[in-house]
Amino acid sequence: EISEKFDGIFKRLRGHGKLSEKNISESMREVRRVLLEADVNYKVVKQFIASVEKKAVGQDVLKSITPGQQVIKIIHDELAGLMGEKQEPLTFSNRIPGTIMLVGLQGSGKTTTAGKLATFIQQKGRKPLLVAADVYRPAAVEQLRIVGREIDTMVYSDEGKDVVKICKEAESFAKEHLHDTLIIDTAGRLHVDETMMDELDRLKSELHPEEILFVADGMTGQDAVNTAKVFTEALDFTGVILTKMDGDARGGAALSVRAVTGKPIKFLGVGEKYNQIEVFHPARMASRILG
Amino acid sequence: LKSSSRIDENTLDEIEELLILSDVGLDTTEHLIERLREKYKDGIIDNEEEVFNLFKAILAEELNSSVSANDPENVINTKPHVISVIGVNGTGKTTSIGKLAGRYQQKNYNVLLAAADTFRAAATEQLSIWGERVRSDIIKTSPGGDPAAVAFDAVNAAKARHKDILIIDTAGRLHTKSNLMQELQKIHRVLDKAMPGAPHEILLVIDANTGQNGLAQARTFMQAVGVTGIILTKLDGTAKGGIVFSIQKQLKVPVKYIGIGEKPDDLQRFDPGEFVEALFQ
Ligand SMILES: Nc1nc2c(ncn2[C@@H]2O[C@H](COP(=O)(O)OP(=O)(O)OP(=O)(O)O)[C@@H](O)[C@H]2O)c(=O)[nH]1
Ligand SMILES: Nc1nc2c(ncn2[C@@H]2O[C@H](COP(=O)(O)OP(=O)(O)OP(=O)(O)O)[C@@H](O)[C@H]2O)c(=O)[nH]1
Ligand SMILES: [Mg+2]
Ligand SMILES: [Mg+2]
Repeated sequence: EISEKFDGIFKRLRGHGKLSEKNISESMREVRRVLLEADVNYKVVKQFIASVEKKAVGQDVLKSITPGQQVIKIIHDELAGLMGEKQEPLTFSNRIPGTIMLVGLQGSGKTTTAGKLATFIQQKGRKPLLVAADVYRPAAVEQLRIVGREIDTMVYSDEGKDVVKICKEAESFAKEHLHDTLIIDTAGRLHVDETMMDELDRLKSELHPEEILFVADGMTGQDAVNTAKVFTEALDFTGVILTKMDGDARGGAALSVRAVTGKPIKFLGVGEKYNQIEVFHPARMASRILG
Repeated sequence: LKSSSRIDENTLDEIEELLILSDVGLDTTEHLIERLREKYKDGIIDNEEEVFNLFKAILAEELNSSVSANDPENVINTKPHVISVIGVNGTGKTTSIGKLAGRYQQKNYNVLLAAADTFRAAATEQLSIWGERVRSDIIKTSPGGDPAAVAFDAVNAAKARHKDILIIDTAGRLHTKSNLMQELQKIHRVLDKAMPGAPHEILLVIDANTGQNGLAQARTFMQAVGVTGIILTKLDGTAKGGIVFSIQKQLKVPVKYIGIGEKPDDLQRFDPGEFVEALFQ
């Protein structure tokens, strides 16, 4: 556990002197190991270590805590700061309906998360309409219909295969039936699938969503930076939802995605039920990544 | 005289970065590079290309027990041959089962599917559509039903209908949820009860995007019910799936198939050489 390892490295330094380059770089080797094991991207780890080293070297050793604890605090604060200083909630303009679009790779948890978001904003007094825009996956529309039924939320779907048309019609339906928010569930897709990425681009320009949320699996490893980078370059998404965080994945992908896109992580998915969603806490995530 | 008895450290750094970026993980990467150093000090390598070729051979060798003599597609000793497909949420179990059933049907095996995910919305409907696509019958029950009961009924149906292969689709479950792991153990106990020795194959489905948590998944499923092989999915993306090196090394579980897309033909037998080549692309 990282604090014990650091105390070992720093035990010669108690109470006086400055944090030297030598013992900082020794502890940074340990931090590198911890972050890589937590699935933070290799290049993000390099940059992170470099900036922490700069901050730590030459600092006076404090009397109240061990030098190891002091370095950990620097690391923890740097990590939490990178995650985002505060919570960033959903953005709603005065437009009716407001639109939230969920995007991401196959199996990341979009359809389930659509149900969670609907529940979340329903609790805030809004009246969402779920939109079944995955016309590819077997029984995807049925899946969303069942989700809607479970949480007592209306679902718009039709038999067509034109995703933009479905969403435009959902928009009209929403206005007609006084739904103030559209939550669009899209099909999982690869960032390297040009046709499918183009579909999202068209959806964005036709619907002007207030929120485009990139739904990413919490256990994603090194490739998180590649997918996030392509999705953000294509869509300039507004936030990230990291799912399946009720498991024991350390969630280093959170730091990678944040470092590479600068976008806020807005929510964590913490289970399969529709109330199992949490607003993201930067400091808590930092502790989880550090193990 | 060129004294090349040391590998260029830059080349090794390059290799280390490549492996870590491929989700091989720090410990396993260090182990693999150590193997390279050892092989290297017994001989002389003059250029970078030779180092890479030697290294690819080492990597392929590490995975080679995957191509075991017990290839399930050639050795089917029982009728029905029962395959249980397990793994955490969203990895591609249901889709892989559809593809696998299609492969067996093309080889003239008669396949029965069991929709034992009675929990997730439209899981049964999803498998049913795959069943229609690849012309396999399906045993199912109503939502919220007992997955073990579906498994039991499916074995009996497979016997009664003289099916060659029975494939059980289970619900995605995080390995950290002990009640769900117990549910899986119960499904397997019931399979064994219905047909001693079943399930004959236990395939763990792992998403190639998964990082180091993949090893924890494999270890926990291995401890709970045993795993005979891995299906590594979504290799048509940019993730490399390097976690399989750790899984092979620490748990000796081989990769049997890879998923390379969402269509029926997008399942291939695992080929270590091709997998290693793809790592370096
Ligand atoms: N434990 C857990 N499971 C989750 C969470 N979010 C989603 N899941 C599960 O992950 C699996 C995939 O979820 P889906 O909602 O179907 O994922 P998707 O992104 O819509 O999948 P595609 O449409 O095929 O791309 C399901 O078994 C969900 O129940 C979560 O936060 N925790
Ligand atoms: N690109 C790609 N997508 C895949 C592959 N295998 C599965 N998928 C997709 O991944 C998503 C999830 O697949 P499922 O078969 O529903 O996964 P699952 O493990 O059964 O999910 P749960 O039952 O909810 O745990 C679907 O959108 C599939 O089409 C693959 O090899 N490549
Ligand atoms: Mg979906
Ligand atoms: Mg499934």
